[in-house]
Amino acid sequence: QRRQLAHDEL
Amino acid sequence: MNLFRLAGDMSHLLSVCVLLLKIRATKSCRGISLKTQELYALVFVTRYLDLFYSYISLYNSIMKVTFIATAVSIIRYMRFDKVVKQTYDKEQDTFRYAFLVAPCLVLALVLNHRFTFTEVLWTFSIYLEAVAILPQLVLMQRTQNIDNLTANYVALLGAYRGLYIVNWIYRYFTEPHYRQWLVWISGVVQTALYADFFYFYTKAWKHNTRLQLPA
Repeated sequence: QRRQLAHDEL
Repeated sequence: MNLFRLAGDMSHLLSVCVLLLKIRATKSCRGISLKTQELYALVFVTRYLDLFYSYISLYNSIMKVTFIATAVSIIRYMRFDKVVKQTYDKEQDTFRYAFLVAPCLVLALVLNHRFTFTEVLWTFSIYLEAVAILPQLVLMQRTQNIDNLTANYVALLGAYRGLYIVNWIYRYFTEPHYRQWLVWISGVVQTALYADFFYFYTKAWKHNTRLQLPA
């Protein structure tokens, strides 16, 4: 979940 | 996605458009650092590997592909276009890749959220993006007459970073699990690098003179 948050920006 | 993030992305996209416009319309890449452009290409390629294994949104995917494609296109112009490559200030653009790439790689190996191949590369791209503008800033200090398109290109890149910070602050307060120390610190460092540039950029704009950075 945390990982997904970090990776949703460009 | 919040408005700050969208504005940041648009500013980033616009900066690339301005650079491509400069290269295509004036057939010149004078004042543009190939080193910075190649570092950005490396940043995009290492960060957007997730295109192959995770899907976030159509918007994200299109933007990622766009940034990779435009970075490659800019490098192609600067390296291989018969006319454009003659305008490249090769002798002035002397920054060493290794000085930036090596420390970022070491830092990514030591300081990351998870020790996996893709995660380390992603972290590396975050660190590298923070410092990739340095060759461009050094080149501009050496260039006497910085043209408007080049100045605006760098200003838009700086605006993109600034807007991302506002986006992080916004997300920090609106999303309970949003904690990204590693990304935030790199982002603040990156934005700070532009502070000096913006000081002279606004000064030149106010006095309606050409931008010139003191050596």
